[in-house]
Parts: sequence; C-alpha cells; structure tokens
Amino acid sequence: VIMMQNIIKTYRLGSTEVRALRGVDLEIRKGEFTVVMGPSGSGKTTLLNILGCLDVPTSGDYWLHGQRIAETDVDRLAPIRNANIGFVFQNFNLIPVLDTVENIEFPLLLREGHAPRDSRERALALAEAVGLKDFPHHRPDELSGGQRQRVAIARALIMHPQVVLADEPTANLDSETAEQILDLMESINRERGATFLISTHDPRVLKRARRVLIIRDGKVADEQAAAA
Amino acid sequence: VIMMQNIIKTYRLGSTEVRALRGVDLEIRKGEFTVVMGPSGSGKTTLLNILGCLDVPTSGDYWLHGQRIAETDVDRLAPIRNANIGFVFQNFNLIPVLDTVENIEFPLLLREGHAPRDSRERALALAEAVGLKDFPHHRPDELSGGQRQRVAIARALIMHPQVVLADEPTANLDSETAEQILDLMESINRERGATFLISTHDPRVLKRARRVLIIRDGKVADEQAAAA
Ligand SMILES: Nc1ncnc2c1ncn2[C@@H]1O[C@H](COP(=O)(O)OP(=O)(O)OP(=O)(O)O)[C@@H](O)[C@H]1O
Ligand SMILES: Nc1ncnc2c1ncn2[C@@H]1O[C@H](COP(=O)(O)OP(=O)(O)OP(=O)(O)O)[C@@H](O)[C@H]1O
Ligand SMILES: [Mg+2]
Ligand SMILES: [Mg+2]
Repeated sequence: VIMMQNIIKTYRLGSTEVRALRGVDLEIRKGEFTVVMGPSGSGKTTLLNILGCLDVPTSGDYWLHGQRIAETDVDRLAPIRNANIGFVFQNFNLIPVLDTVENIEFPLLLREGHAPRDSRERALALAEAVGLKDFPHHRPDELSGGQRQRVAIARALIMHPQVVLADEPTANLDSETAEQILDLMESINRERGATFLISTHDPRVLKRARRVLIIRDGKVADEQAAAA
Repeated sequence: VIMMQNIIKTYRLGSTEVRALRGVDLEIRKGEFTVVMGPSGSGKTTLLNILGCLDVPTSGDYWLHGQRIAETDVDRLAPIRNANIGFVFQNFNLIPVLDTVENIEFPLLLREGHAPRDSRERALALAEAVGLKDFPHHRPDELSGGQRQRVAIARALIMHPQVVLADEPTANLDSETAEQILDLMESINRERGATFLISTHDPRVLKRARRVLIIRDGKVADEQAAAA
C-alpha cells in the first residue's frame, strides 16, 4: 500500500534549518495496524503529513497503492488524499462554525460537492460510535478536548478510507473512552481491511499494535530491528 | 489557598442544557500537588477554568487566598488571575505571531506593561528547562505538538505563580520529556511551595500525585473517599 524511499524533509527558517526527516525508508502493507513512536519533536507529525499527502518531502520517493506521488504542490494532492486517506490531526482541525455532525460529514461534502442522501445518517451513526450521541449540535468550542478529538476521529472514518493515519488520537482521552475508540479502529481494520498507522506515546495504543516503528534521528526502523 | 462550596456550572445552548459541574465542594491547601481525574467530558477543564478565574460559575462560592471571588464578569478577574495563577491550557493558547521566547515572557509584559529588564533571560532559562533551548525563535506553527505544549508550560511558570493549574500538560509528550517536565514541576512545588493542581488521564502524572481527586457526575471527591 505504502512505499517510501529516502524521504527527506528539511524546514528552513531564515538561516536556521531543521532536518525533521533524514532518509526514511518505509513499507506498509495493506491491512496492517502499525504504531509509530518517537520522542517529542522527532518527526512523527511530519512523516504522517507526507504520508497523508498534506505536505511534500524535500526529496525522496513515495508510492501509494503503486502510484508514485510526484507532486510538489500540496493542493494538487487533494484528489489522492480525499480518495484514499482518512486523517486524524494532532490538533483536530475542526471547522469552528460547523457542529459535531456537520464536521463529521464534511469529507462527504468535499467529495460529492453536496451532501449525499445518507450523509446525516452516517454522521450520526459515527457520532454514536465514538460516544458523542448526545452532542450532535455542539460546535467545537462547546465541546471538551476529548470530545473534539473524537469528532476528528469520526470525521476521519466517514469515507471508509483504505488508509487511516491518526496522529496521537487518544492523547486527550480517559482509559475507558480510549479503549472504546481503539475497539472501533480495530474492528474497521479487521472487517474492512483498512490499513492503520497511528503515531502515539500512549501505552494503551501500543499494546494493540501488530507492528511498531520507532522514529529516531530522522529515520524510521521496525522496533525489533531497532532493538537489535 | 482554595475553597469552593457548591459550585455549579451549567452551559445553555438554545434549549439544551449541559450541567458540567453539579455542586463541587473543594479545599486545596498551600503546597499541595494534586491530580484531578475523570472521564472525557466530566468537567475537568470547566473546573480548572473557574479555579483559574478564566470563567465564572453559574452559582456557588469560591475563595482564593481567603478572598471571596464574587465577580461575575471574567474580565474583572484578570488582576486576580495575573497576580496569583499560572495556567497551562489544554489547547495551549499560544499567540501565533509570537515566537517561543516571546510567548513565554508574555505574562511579564501583561503585568508590567513593558518587558522587565531580565524578561528575556528568564524566558530563555525556562525554554531550556523544558527542553526547548534550540527553538527560541520558532513560532507555534513551526513547532511540534509536544514542543508547543512545553512553551505553554514554560509560560505558566514565568511569573513564579503561587498556584499552577495545568490542564493535561503531558498529553502530547513522550515518556522521557514528560518525566523531565514533571521533575521541573515537583522541584517548583518543593522549593517555592507553589500549589499544583493537574488534570490528567496520564498514569505518569498520577504516580507523582500526593493527592488524587476524582470528578464524576459533576462532583469532586478525594479518591480515597470515592473508593469508600
Ligand atoms: N462552552 C461550552 N458550551 C457548552 N457546553 C460545554 C462548553 N464547554 C464544555 N461543555 C460541556 O461541558 C462538559 C464538560 O466539559 P469539560 O471541557 O469541562 O470536560 P473535560 O473533563 O475537560 O473533558 P476532556 O477530558 O475531554 O478534556 C462536556 O459535556 C462539554 O461538552
Ligand atoms: N512548519 C515547521 N517549520 C519549522 N520546523 C518545523 C515545522 N514543523 C515541525 N518542525 C520541526 O520539525 C521537527 C519535527 O516536528 P514534528 O511535528 O514532526 O515532531 P513530532 O514527532 O510530531 O513531535 P510531537 O510528539 O511533539 O508532536 C521538530 O523539531 C519541529 O520543531
Ligand atoms: Mg506531533
Ligand atoms: Mg478538558
């Protein structure tokens, strides 16, 4: 599903240069449920943003579903992104003027240009699946941190994406709620074969992982390999 | 230091009513290092915002340092807040146009009306204490999630506050970074007698707590009492 070779990402700020990714090689197969771990500032969000076609690398090669992603203009990546990938942002990126259900159904609007007939029903079902049945008409500033996080999770799932990239999706959740979310993700992985890649510091997520990648010094390695 | 009696907070949205706090009674003594836990949506942020004079309760009584907080206008609470309380927001609330050091020193500007002579030095020392020595001139959108969180933590501490309220301050931090931050908080608690109240879902924070409060059904109880 995903192949990366020698992905480099360097941020430039005036005369300062931050080398967030320093030659990432990565292969993710369909249906995997993988966790990426690494210290704060080690490059997890940077990696997920490139994987999710939300950003472009400074250099390197990226193949998604056998198609080489050669764009250097993020806006032109939108069709690829919208067709394939559900993304849970670290800072949620909800739309402030939309309520819970409108935020969840928004990707359907983007794709179709209008709300499909069943979009409201699907959004309400997902709101319930993430424990937000009682909050359909709350706007983001009327929700708690963990409630907003769950709106972001539901939105990532509404398109039945083939690949779900989740950037620290349980950071603001108590244990019971986190387990509920992880159960949902695992069931989607098992039943639809969706591929999950989750960045996290959370041991609750780690124990569900069937593969663990460690990001360190701008490179990614499988945990077993890293420990060798 | 803190006394609350029958604090109620009800949010009204059109015809919907959310009773976030349903009669909180609370006493925090000087120098305590206390953790508040509860499920997502249980009222932790609501409680901390009222404690921190960032919001007002619907009803109930609140005393801070023996002074009854009777204002019903949040803006008039600013002097109390600025003189006494350091706050780490769940969503950080950094100022986008300011860099790391400017964000950290901002409370000094607010209090004095101008930057005290030593404000830059103090801000740099705090940036180093939270592991951000190499990022003084990054703006928030040029920092990782955990790096932004640490700017927020440093900012909360710059005024040597008597009370530090921290809303899930380690949610975006890996274990090593979280322990570094918790060591810093404990040293401030021990050496300056600052009172800490931390809302969290994180077992790393919980194991440092000398007192644990549980928030459930809009009320707060000590954990031992809750378990009885
Ligand atoms: N501005 C608001 N308007 C309406 N309802 C609100 C508002 N802020 C919070 N609420 C509701 O009040 C309840 C308590 O919210 P609060 O943010 O205090 O929870 P929390 O314990 O901090 O949750 P989390 O762990 O998810 O951050 C929630 O049900 C939330 O939806
Ligand atoms: N837009 C940007 N401009 C400049 N530097 C950036 C930018 N985004 C990230 N960085 C830097 O690149 C490095 C990697 O950032 P990234 O957000 O990928 O880390 P992370 O592993 O997700 O961290 P965290 O666990 O704290 O979220 C960090 O040192 C960060 O300061
Ligand atoms: Mg990140
Ligand atoms: Mg909260």
